[in-house]
Formats: sequence, C-alpha cells, structure tokens
Amino acid sequence: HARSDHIHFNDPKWSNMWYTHCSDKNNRCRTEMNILAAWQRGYTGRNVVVTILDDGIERSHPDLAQNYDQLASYDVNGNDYDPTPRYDSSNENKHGTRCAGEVAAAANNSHCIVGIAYNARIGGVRMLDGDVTDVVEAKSLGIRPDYIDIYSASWGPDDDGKTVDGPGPLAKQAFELGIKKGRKGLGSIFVWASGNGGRQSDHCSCDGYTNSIYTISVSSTTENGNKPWYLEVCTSTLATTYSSGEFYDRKIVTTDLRQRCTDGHTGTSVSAPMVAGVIALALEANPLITWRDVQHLLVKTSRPAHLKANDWKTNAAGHKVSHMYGFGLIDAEAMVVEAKRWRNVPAQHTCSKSSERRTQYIRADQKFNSSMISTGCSEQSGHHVMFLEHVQVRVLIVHPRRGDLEINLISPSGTRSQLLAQRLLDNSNEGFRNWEFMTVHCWGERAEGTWTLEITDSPTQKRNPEVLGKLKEWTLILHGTSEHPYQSQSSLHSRSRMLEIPTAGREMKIPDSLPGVTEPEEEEEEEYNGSCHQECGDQGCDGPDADHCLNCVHFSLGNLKTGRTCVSHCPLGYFEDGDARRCRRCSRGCENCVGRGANECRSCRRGLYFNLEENSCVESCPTGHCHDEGQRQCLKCHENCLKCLRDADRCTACHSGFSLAGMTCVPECANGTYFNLEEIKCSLCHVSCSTCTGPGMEECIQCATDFLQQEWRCVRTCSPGYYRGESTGYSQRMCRKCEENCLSCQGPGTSCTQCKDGYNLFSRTCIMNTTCNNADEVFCEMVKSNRLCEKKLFRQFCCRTCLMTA
Amino acid sequence: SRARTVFTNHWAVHIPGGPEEAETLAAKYGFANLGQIGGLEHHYHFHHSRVVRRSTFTTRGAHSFIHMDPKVDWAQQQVVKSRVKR
Repeated sequence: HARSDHIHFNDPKWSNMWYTHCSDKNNRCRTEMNILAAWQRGYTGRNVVVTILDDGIERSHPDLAQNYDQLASYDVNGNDYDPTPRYDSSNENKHGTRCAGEVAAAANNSHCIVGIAYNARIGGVRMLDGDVTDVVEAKSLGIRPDYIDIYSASWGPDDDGKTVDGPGPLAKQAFELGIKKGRKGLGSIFVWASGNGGRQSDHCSCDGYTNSIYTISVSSTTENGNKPWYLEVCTSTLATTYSSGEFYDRKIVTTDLRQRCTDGHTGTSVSAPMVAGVIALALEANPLITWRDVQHLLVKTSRPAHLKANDWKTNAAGHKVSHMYGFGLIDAEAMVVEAKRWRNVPAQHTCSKSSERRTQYIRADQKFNSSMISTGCSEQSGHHVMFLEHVQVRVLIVHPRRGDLEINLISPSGTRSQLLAQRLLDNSNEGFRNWEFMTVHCWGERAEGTWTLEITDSPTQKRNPEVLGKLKEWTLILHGTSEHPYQSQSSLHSRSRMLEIPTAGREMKIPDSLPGVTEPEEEEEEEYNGSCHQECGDQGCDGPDADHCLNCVHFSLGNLKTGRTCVSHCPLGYFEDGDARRCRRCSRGCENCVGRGANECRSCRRGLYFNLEENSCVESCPTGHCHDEGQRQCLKCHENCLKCLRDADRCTACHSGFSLAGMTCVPECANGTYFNLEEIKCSLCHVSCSTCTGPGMEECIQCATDFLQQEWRCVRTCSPGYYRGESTGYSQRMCRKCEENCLSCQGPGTSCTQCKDGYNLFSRTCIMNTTCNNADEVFCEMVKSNRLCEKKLFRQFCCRTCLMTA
Repeated sequence: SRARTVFTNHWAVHIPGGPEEAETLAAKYGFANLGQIGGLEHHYHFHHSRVVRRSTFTTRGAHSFIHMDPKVDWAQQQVVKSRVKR
C-alpha cells in the first residue's frame, strides 16, 4: 500500500486512475504496480516507440495527437498510411484508440488521462477492420521493425472455448524475423492479451499467439486481486496488471473514439497495453536490452502481491508462479531499476528431443504418462540448455473429443505445469496435430533430467468407449542458456542490487513532461532501506525479494553460482537440513529423501520407479519386475513371466518353455498346434497355418508351405485384384493389392492387365473412359509441362484427351 | 461443428527470383502485386480482382496455374481467420 497525494496532473480523469495512484486521502489503496515511482525516477517512455495492432487509432485525439507517430502507423486494411478508424454508429472500432491511450496519452494537458509511458511515441496499425488473413497478420507484425520497439496486440482467435488456432506460416516467420532482426538485432517486443474466454472455460494454451515464446502474454486481476470473469488460465502467461472484474468492480479510464474519454474499459485488452507502457519505461532506462532480457525482467520483478489464486507455487529456481497470473503483478519501478543495471543474458539455446513415433492409447478415466530423459543437449555446444527459459511440448494427439483432455508436464525438478485443462465446450474430434504447448513455469530451473507428460482423458459426455485417444508423438523443446543467465551481472545483483524507495514525506517530482525535468538518478551504490521479504532472517536484505535476503528464517535454496533464495519449505528433490537451514539435494532421481545417500530415498521423481529392495530410484525396473505406475514402484512378476506390465500376472514375455497367450504365459506347443486355454492342451491349427493363435483360418501367424498370405488369411492362389509378390521381412510369400481400378495385374505400379467397369486400359494404367471437352492446346501444354499424367492424383485429368491431341 | 473455410482473392507467393520476377509472374497470371509481405524476403502479396472476394471454395482458372509455375516456390490462397478483439 502507498499514498501518493504528492503528485497531481490536471487531466480530468487523473483522480479516477486508481490503478496508478491513490486519490482517496482517507483510505489506503493499492498501487503495487509502482508506476508513479517509476515516473519519479524520471522514466516516462521518452524515445521509445509503441504501436497498437488493432482496429486503428484516432490520431487526432487531443490526448494522443502530441505523441502520435506517423512512422509507427499503417493501415493494412486500406493499404495506406492513415490508420484512422472507420467510424460507425456503434463505435465498433474504438478498441485501438482505447489501448493507445493507456500507453501514451499525454500528461497534464487538461484532457482525459495520463498514459503509463506518457512521453513515448504511439502509433497504430489498422488491421482488424477487414478480412484478417495470414498475410495481414504477417504484414502487421513486421511493420518497421527497426523503428518500432513494442507491438501491443489485444486480439486473437475466438475465445469461445472450442477453438485451437494460432499464427499461420507467414505470421510465424514474421515473429521469428522480428525477434532476430527487429530493433537492429535486439529483437522486437510483442505484447499480447492472454484471452477473454474464462466464462467459456477457454484455455489460453489453445491460442497460438499468447502461447508463443515470442510474445509476452499478459493476464488481468481485479482491484482486490480476484480472478476476473474473462480470465483464461494457462502456463504461458508471464505477468499481470490490474484491469477490471464484475460490474461492481472499478474499470479502467482511457481515451475513447470521437475525442472522448471512457471510464468503462474492461477485458484482458486493458492489460497488454499497460505492460507495453511499463516495458517502454524499462526501454528508456536501458535501450540495449533484448527481447529475452525483457522477459527475464518481467519474471524477476513481477510479484504475487495480494493476487488470490490457489495454485501459487515456488518452482525450483525460487520463482513464485501461477496459472492465472504468471509471475504476478507487474512492478514498473522494479522494472526500470533492474533494466537500468541489466546486462544482456547469454545467447538462447534450443534443445529438442522427440519420443519414439508409435501409437500409445489414452484410456478414458486413466492417467497416461510418457517420460523422456533429457541431457539438455549437453553434448552439443550450440544447443546446450542448462538453465531453462521457455519450455515447449509439441504433441500429435488423435482424440474423439478434444475438450475432455487435460495435459500436464512435470519438470525434472518436480514443477507441474498444466499445459491444458478440460474445455467443456470443445467437441472437436480433430485432436492436436503438432500443436505446441508452452510453459514458463520452469523458468530458471535445470533442464537435465526426466520430463513427464501426463495426459488425462475424462469423458464429460457419452462417447463410444471403443474409440480411444492416441498419442502418436511428442517433442520436448527446451529453450534457455548454457550458463547462468545472471552470472555476468552477479556483482550488480548482490549487495548493490537495491531499489530506491522514496522516503516518507519527500516531495515527489513530476518528471520530464513538465517544467523542471529531472534526469534519472544513478543508484549503483545506494543502500537499500525498504522492507525485506517475509522469508528473510534477522540479518536483513539488500532488496525486496526472497533472493535478496542476507540470511533466511527457514531454509536457503540454491548456491553461490546459481544464486540463493529463501524458502519456507524445500521443493521436491531436496531435503531440509535443519542444522544448516539449507535445502540440500537428494540423490539423483529422488523426489523425497531423508539424506543425500542413494539408499536414503523415500519416493522417486516422475518417470522413475522406486526399487523397494534397494531403496533407490531406477529408470526402468530390472528383468522380472514390472512398473507399478500408481505407486511408482517395481513389482516382481509371476513365476512364469519374464516381463510383466502393471500387474504381476499381466505377462508380456515368458521364461523359456512358455509362450504368451494374451497376457498369460502358457506351455509352448509344437508347430501346427496352439495352446487351447479351455482344454489346457495343445490343439491343431487350421490346415492353412504353420503357426497360429487359434483354430480359425484367420488366426494364422505364419502360413503353411504352398500357402500365401493375403489380408490376414492364408490362401493357395491370389484372388483377382491381387498379385503374387515377395514379402519383406517375412519368409513367406504374400498376395499384394493391384493399383486402384485394376481388376488384375502382373505386379506393382502401372502393370494392369484388366480394368474395372467404367475404366479403360491405357499404357497399362486404368483411366476413366471419359474425355475432357476443354483440353485446348494451352491446357494440354500445362498438363504436359507439369507432368500431371505421371501423378496418380491427376491421372484422370484429361490425360487421355491430351495424349490423343498432342 | 468445424467452421467453414472462407477463401479470399489474395495470395501469398514465394518467388526467389526477386521483385522483377514477381512483377512478371503477377502479370502473367492476372494478379496485381501488392509488394513484399513485411520483412519476409521473396514473399509477395498478390491480389486478383477477377476472383470472387470471399468464397467457400477455391475458384479455378488461369490464375490457379501460378501454383505450378517453376519460378514459384510456394503459393497460398489466403483464407479468412476469425479474430476477435479482447
């Protein structure tokens, strides 16, 4: 809480800007975004260029005209340089103008409000007032990347709880080009509103824009720290600002269409421009920070404050993070202070690993796990990731009802990210076809170890029980650095890392839009006098966060190399050393332990199994044991089983002298016989089989001599439509299918000898016995030059006509 | 139910040969070249005024052969993306 009655602007709505300052002198009010404090340090966005990708910007608005920047603007819909919105009776196109005011409305001009970066230059790209296509998006995201610093977008695919959509190939390229080459190589900064579909149980992981590693996804909270009705949860949300909530909650004041003001602006689109404004302040403090530095700054400075969520957790790097609010409420002052002294983080590395490509079934009402061990590509210097930033998971899932799926990712340190929650309205049967989920919840953690993908399918409506979901493949994509991202700046982040907090009663200076401009002060050697984090011990701190403590109340986590932070409890993978007040690592793979020894484990991390006989954790259970997924232990198999699955008597391999019948090990039978479970003896196979699983002619494993395999049966001669072919990988001969439309053939490919009705044999190919009526010379030239007749798909495409005429 | 695809009369075309080649190819197949797409090198925005502006099917015609031209690496008729303001 803070009082800020020392500063006043003459803009008429200034007193209503509750999220910026406190106007009620009798009450304390919430100002944790610390915007005034950043202004007081002299940062107002000067020389920073922001553009709003939306439905246009009213450039003549009295609060925007002063900071309006023609070069940061374009009309993609009209293909000209004037982004003025199209006016209609419903004022449909007010959105961009509202967002722009939040960022850069001029201060002290007796009109409307004060923007967060009120000296920044502001432009608008009109691109939502027409058909939006991949080209439109790519053009908009790539406008003047060396001139524009920040692109703020508060739109996306439908927030209806049933859409899964994201940028097309061109927009993806535009993002990549922006972060690689924009801002003269420092990287464009893309800020994105995380989604408005909370009431439709939408999930922002299904929006490929907020879910992208290149965008800063921003969420919202009400004045009292509650979840707004429109908030969508997901793991790609990085930070949060105040916004609005139910009808009785205060909303946001900003510029409105037709040169007006509004105090009714609401939705998550409030939050993206606010963060864009704060980033503009940070860029003024340090114009050389990269797009990744900005994300690191947000992770480091955003705080849970009073935001209410039941899922706040501390990851193994000591960051508090939530699916609703990311790393928490943005702190403008901390952003500018950190930015000022920031050293660029090391180069980004990317390490990918894919699972084996085979179908795994996802059974309803059961948890499906798939684990993968990553070394963080330590063997490849250009790809080595030791400290994590973004983590992506690309999945290929086929499923009869997509909305029933829940997907979690568990990091080697035990951090659980809910990549997808159930979406009640999503009835699609399209599944996820190479969709990339993304989480920031493992930020700062170590990459190496076992990663577990956990999929739960809980049917919410009646479904065909025989149609199961399938995971076909998943890929883990780790982004991060091979060295500690803050090591190069450790001297700055140790004792000299401090915030300058205005002392009580000190007159707040109104910064440089007004007479008597003050330059930002150097704060390198100043002493920190503010309050310490609650986990700090009696020796105090040199900053407000848990990693600024000089000693801890409970336990210290981390080391000098990676940085230390104070925590109330040690995270999974550590045990609490009460004497030293330190969290110490368990042995490799242990989730809970009582000491460092490998035999002091009590449970294992995801993907590993507890070996009861040795009190140790193993990646796979020894021969003769199976994996008990529920208890994550190794179970001894039944005496006839060599290997088993989940239960001791569900065999998958047998000891010598036994063979598998279903999942039971039965005595082996001679060739031409099978083990009859009912009669408990070896019985004869069908005459066509050499080995079999039962008496029927379709139960052959291998065919008898003089028989050929044709579609799971053994036959003496191939049926019409099949030809006698060599088998690959089998000792027996097979009947293979002729090419489509052939009645009989001599072999594979174009070797038809007879055609089905309605087809004629032409050059040993069966083509439809019709001719085209439009095959003129030009058309035939095109068909010939593109060799269409050689392509199966086009073979019916006037080939005969063209061949006859040319 | 799945939303129906709506095709526009705009194309994105990748022509490695450069801007002059892009002009030539646009003219050859009846398009207007609206220029490079942002900073994406060799990617051009083509518009065809004689193709219906919005359609639920791809219209066939002489312009379709741009997809097969050996000087064109990749061409894509643009579809409408449903985007909402938040």
